[in-house]
Amino acid sequence: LNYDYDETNETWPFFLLTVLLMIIVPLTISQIYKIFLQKDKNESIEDEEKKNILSKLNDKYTSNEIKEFRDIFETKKDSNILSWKNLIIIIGWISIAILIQRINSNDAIIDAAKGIFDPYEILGISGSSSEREIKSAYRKLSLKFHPDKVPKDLSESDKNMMEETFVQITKAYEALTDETVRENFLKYGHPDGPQSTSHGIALPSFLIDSTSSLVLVIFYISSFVLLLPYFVSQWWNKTKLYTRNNLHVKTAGSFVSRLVNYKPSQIATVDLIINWLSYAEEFKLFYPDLTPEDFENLLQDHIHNRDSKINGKDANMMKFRIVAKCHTLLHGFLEVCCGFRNLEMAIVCMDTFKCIVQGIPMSKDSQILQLPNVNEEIFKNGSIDEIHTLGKLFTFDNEKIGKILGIKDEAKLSETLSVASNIPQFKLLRADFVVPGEEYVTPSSTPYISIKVLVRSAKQKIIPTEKFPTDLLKESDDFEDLKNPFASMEREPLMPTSFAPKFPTKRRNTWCCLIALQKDIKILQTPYRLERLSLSNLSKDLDKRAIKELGPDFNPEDWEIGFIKLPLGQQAPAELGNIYMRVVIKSTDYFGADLDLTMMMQVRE
Amino acid sequence: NQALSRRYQSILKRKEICIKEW
Amino acid sequence: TILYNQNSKLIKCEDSDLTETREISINQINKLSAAIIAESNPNFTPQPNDEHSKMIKSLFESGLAMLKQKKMPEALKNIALAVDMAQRGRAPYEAFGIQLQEIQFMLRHKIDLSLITGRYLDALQDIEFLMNTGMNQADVYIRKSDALLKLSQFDEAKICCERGLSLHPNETKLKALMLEINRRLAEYNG
Repeated sequence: LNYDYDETNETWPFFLLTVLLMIIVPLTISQIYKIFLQKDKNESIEDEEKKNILSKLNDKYTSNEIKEFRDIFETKKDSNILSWKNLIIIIGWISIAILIQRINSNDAIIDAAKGIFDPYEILGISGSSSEREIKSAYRKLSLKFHPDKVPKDLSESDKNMMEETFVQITKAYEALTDETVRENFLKYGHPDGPQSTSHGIALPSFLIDSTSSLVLVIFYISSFVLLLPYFVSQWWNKTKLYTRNNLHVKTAGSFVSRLVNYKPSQIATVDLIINWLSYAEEFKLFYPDLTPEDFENLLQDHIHNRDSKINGKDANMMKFRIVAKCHTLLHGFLEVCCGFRNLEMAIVCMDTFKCIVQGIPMSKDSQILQLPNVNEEIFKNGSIDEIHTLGKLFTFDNEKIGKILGIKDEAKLSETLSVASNIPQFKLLRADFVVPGEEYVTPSSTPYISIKVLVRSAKQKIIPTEKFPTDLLKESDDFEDLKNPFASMEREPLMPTSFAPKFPTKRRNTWCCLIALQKDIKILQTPYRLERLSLSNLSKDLDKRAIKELGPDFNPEDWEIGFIKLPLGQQAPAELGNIYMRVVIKSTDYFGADLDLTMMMQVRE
Repeated sequence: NQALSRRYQSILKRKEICIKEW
Repeated sequence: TILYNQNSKLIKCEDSDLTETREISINQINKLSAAIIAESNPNFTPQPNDEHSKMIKSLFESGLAMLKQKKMPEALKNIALAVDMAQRGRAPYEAFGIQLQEIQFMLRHKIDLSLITGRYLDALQDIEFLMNTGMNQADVYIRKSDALLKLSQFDEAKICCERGLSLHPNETKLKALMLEINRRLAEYNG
């Protein structure tokens, strides 16, 4: 009925120690793990960057202004040695050491520990001794300590001590062997039955002394009334204000309202999307003094390669920040388009993405103008027949290409050609609807889309599908792959850093895959982001293979076939028949790296 | 009728955009 | 707030409250009320006005006559005029079904003439208009793919042809067009 506080400082150190260990030990383990793992990860990323030619060229062609911008705005990786977490860990371990020392020097605790009955210790044997060992230990000790065996010339106190020890030994032996005693020992920790126990509160009494109790009350009040609501409101605002895609709620609302009011007679253009982007709440939060018109001008300046000035002052840093944010905004906008099932708008959104990443306007020459060192005037006024695509460009020899693009410098031409030949393009080999384990698509089954492509360079000639034997294009029969067909996509390497010197941050190319029904050209589901694909066909002995292919030396095994698997959000219909779907795969970073195909789903019994 | 008429009127604007884009 | 002008019998909205959708609605209401007020016959029925129909028909037929005489550009001009008149001249409350059919019929001829006289962009716009009104027949897709091909928009032509084929899988003309489009695309991509 009466709970006492811990006057003798016996219990509260253990309580505090437990709490500290619970926090500090996992924290320490995670920090150590992170430090070592991060080192490995950083090393592998750096290695990869060094090997990839587009990353190197990207660095080379990035302007100093952008590099300055990155230095200012990119969050530095937290120095692994000096950080708040490490400080807390160090303080924590020091506190633990102090506590342990206090416990060891506290007599009351040691006394209490002495009172603990440990039969194994009394008998001098290990905790896992067998019965025979227990019996033999008992016999040996009882011979030594039995009152009858004790030497007669000992003092009274010594005799009492020996007797006590003998009693302890007997109790210990019985605790381990005799049934009832053993039961007592197990239940109450002592063979004699329940010992006196006391219940108390494991908090030091100085906490409730008059002065410190005031401090404690203040602490409670401030944490519950001030700190707790503050942290909860911060967290709540953050979650409430931003959607799943990290888009500000107001921005998402503005996109939705634009699409709701969108007139179908209006043609969607990149300029329209840029106009819509300029009303994003994120921009307002960055620069509350600027208007949407200013933001639109900044974006258009970026696309048309102009220097930005606002009120006469240099606005290039602002422009970079705005442009960098467009990545999140455009992905968010793409999701909204898919929510409205508007394929045309989604396609224009992806085109806008490319324009912003490469910093060039949308035109029929975008594939060529995305390359570095191109002299736009010479190219556009060229007299050679229509060249708008990278593929067409590579039908000419290098010298001719230099003339077409207006590049006189040999080194620059070679770099431009490197970029052009490393932009990944797709050649469609096969596209099917696959139900794992089945030969056909049956009614109400769950198929997925499996597309086999050849990831190739514009420099390489097109290899017709017939050159590849069908077993290279077959679905894997492996049981693991049947259980989870999409796991194989996770094993593909991440896309390398893109060549996008005008974009303020380093980025990787992704492909957004849209699936629509041909019947009503409406998008079926949210876009699938393809971030991993092997580009080995581009880098492995590019020139050698460019000669070998299509000739008698052609070996299909030299080429890696890319498998793109897209999950379908809905089941096949219950009726038999044919359904046509259009799959649009658009790159976020490069012009000319897209794929657009129509597939037929044959629903059969 | 009004919707049809609006769609018809937008043809000129659409033509301009096509010319610019293509 | 919406303001009503007693004399002109039109409604207006404060500039500050004016949004694009409101503007469209207000213009629509004004046009409709002006048309009804202008109608002198108190017992008007939503049948198409005979006078209008006669004018439109005569224009259209003169166009067809010129077509027979192989005078393509003039034929096109007349039919375009007929279409324009059908759009602007008719009162908005006349029966929609009849107006739509009339326009669709005339437009088909206009499109063919545009294609023949090489006005591919005009033809494309009219074809897209037709498609917006729900016409999904194979020959609409054939004409659109053809127009896009002639405008050198190969990617768009391929998309259109694929859609046409998915709706009309056995249409031979579309299949032939598809081959042609693929050939031109291959050339375009080197």
